[in-house]
Amino acid sequence: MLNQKGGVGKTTSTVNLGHGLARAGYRVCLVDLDPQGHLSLHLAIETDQLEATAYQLLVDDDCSIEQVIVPARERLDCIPSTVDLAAAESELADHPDRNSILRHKFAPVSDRYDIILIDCPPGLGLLTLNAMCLVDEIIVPMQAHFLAMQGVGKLMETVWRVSSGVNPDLKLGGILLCMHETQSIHSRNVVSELEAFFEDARQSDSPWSGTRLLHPPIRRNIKLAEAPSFGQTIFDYDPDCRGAKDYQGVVESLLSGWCSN
Amino acid sequence: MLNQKGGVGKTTSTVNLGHGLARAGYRVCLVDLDPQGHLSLHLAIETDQLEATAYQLLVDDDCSIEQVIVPARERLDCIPSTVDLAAAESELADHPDRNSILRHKFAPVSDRYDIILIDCPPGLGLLTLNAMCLVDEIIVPMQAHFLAMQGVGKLMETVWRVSSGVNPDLKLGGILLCMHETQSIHSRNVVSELEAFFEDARQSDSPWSGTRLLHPPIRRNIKLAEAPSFGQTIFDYDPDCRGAKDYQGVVESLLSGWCSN
Ligand SMILES: Nc1ncnc2c1ncn2[C@@H]1O[C@H](COP(=O)(O)OP(=O)(O)OP(=O)(O)O)[C@@H](O)[C@H]1O
Ligand SMILES: Nc1ncnc2c1ncn2[C@@H]1O[C@H](COP(=O)(O)OP(=O)(O)OP(=O)(O)O)[C@@H](O)[C@H]1O
Ligand SMILES: [Mg+2]
Ligand SMILES: [Mg+2]
Repeated sequence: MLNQKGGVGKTTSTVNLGHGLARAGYRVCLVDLDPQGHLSLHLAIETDQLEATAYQLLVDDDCSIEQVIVPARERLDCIPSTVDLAAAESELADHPDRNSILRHKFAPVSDRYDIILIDCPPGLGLLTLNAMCLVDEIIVPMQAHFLAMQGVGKLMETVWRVSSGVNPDLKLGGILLCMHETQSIHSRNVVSELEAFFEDARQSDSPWSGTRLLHPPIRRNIKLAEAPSFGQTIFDYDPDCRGAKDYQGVVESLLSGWCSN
Repeated sequence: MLNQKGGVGKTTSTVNLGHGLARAGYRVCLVDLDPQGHLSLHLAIETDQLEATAYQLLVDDDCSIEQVIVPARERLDCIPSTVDLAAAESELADHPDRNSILRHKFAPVSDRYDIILIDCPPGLGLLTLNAMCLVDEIIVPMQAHFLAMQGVGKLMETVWRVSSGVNPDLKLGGILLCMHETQSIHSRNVVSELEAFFEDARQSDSPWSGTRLLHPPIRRNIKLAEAPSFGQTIFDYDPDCRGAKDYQGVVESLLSGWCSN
C-alpha cells in the first residue's frame, strides 16, 4: 500500500485487506514499514516486549526474518515496527544494496506465504524503495480529492524508475479509493479524471498500462477509525458494517483479478 | 500549522485562516514550506513562471525575501514553493545555522506583517524546524481519531526541545480539530481525552501549559476539498457554507485570544 501523501488510508487498507485475504483461506504476511508503527498499533502488537522488529531486520545482517515474525490472526502473520525504524534510512545510506535488503531477507520464507502486504510510510524514501523492490504490484490508496490527485504523477515516476531498474516485474496494480463520498460531485469528477487517465494508458507499455480503479471504493465509515483503538480489524470489530462489506468486496475483486492472470 | 501526520488539514487551515485574518483587516503572510507545494496550488500561484521560491530563499544566501513574496489577496501575501524545496534538507545538512535560516530571512520584513502563517510539510525535519524557530505559536490541525492521537506525544517532545533551545518563546497554542464529525461517539471520546490531557498540563511549566482546543472544530465539508481545484479559498468559493463559517469562527476566537494577551 503506497502513497507518499499521508493520511489516505494505507494502514487501514493493509490491515483490513490482509485479514480479509486470510479469512478467505490465503496465508498472508503483513509488514509494517512505517516508523509511526500504526499497523502494529492497529493489531495491538506489544512492540516494547519484542527483541527485534523491522528495524533490526533491515540494519542487522545477523537478524533473520524468523526472529521478527509475530502471529496476528489465523493464517495472518505480521512483521511489526517501532519508532527505531526512523533511523534505518540514515544508517543504511552507504549500504551498497540498500534498496534490496528486504527482498533478500524475505527469500527464505517466500514459499510460506501466498500474499505479502506492506504498509509503507508517507514519502518515497529508502523504506518505500525496499518495499518496491520486493513486491510485484503496488496498490495506491487515495482520496478522490483535488489535492490528493497532485502527487500521483510523482509516484508514477518512481514506479517507472524502479521497474526499469531493480525490479522489472513491478506494476502499478490498482487505485483504491478510500474515505469515499459517493454522493459528492467533486469526487465523481476526480474519479472520471482518474479513469480517463488509465484508459489512455492501456495502449502504452508503462508499468501502469494495466492499472484500474479497484471496486468497490471504500466508503467513509467511522467504524474503520474506531477499530484500531480496540486493536481490532474491521472484521473483528463489526463484520456487518459498510467498512467490512467494502473491504470484503475489494478482497474478492483482488482475488478474481489475481486468479485469472 | 504543524502535524507530522499527513492529510490532517494543515494546508486547508493555513489558506483559509490566512484569508479570514486578512479579510478581518490584518496584514498576513503565508509561507509554503511543503515541497508538495499544495498551498501554492491551492492559491493557483503559477510557480513555474517564478524565478525564486522558498527553495532559493533557504539555500541561496543572496536571495532576499523581497524576491519571493507574491501577492495573493488584499492584505495577503504568499511565499510559494515547488518540488525543488525537497532538496533543501540535504543541501543544508552542513550549514551551521540551518534551523534559523528562515528567521534571519524574515527579519527585514517582520514589521510589514501582523501575522505570519506557515504550512509545514508532514514530518519533523529541517523545514519544520525552520518554521519552529521563526514563530511564537504552533497550531496543530488534527482529526479526532485514535491513530491520529498517537503522534501528538512525539510532536510535544520536539516542541519542548526547540523551546528549551533556539526559540524560548515557542508555545503550543491550539489544537484545531479538522474534518470533524460531531455526531460520532469515537470523536467525542478522543476530544475528551485531549481536553483532559491539556487540563492536567495547566499547572506545569511546559510549552503546552496554555494549549487549548480551538473553537469551533472544523466540520467535514466537501466544499473545502473542492475550493483548491478552483484556486480559491473557502471565502472566495462559498462564503455561506459550513466550512467558511467554521473557519470564520476560528479566526474570531484566535483574534480574541491574541488581543487579550
Ligand atoms: N474509510 C474510512 N472511513 C473513515 N475513516 C477512515 C477510513 N479509512 C481510514 N480512516 C481513518 O483516517 C485516518 C487515516 O487513515 P490511515 O492511518 O489508514 O492512513 P495512512 O495513509 O496510513 O496514514 P499515514 O500516511 O499517516 O500512514 C485514520 O485515523 C483512520 O482511522
Ligand atoms: N474540513 C474538511 N472537510 C472535507 N475535506 C477536507 C477538510 N479539510 C481538508 N480536507 C481535504 O482533506 C485532504 C487533506 O487536507 P490537507 O491537504 O489540508 O491536509 P495536510 O495536512 O495539509 O496534508 P499533507 O500532510 O499532505 O500536507 C485534502 O484533500 C483537503 O481538501
Ligand atoms: Mg499509515
Ligand atoms: Mg499540506
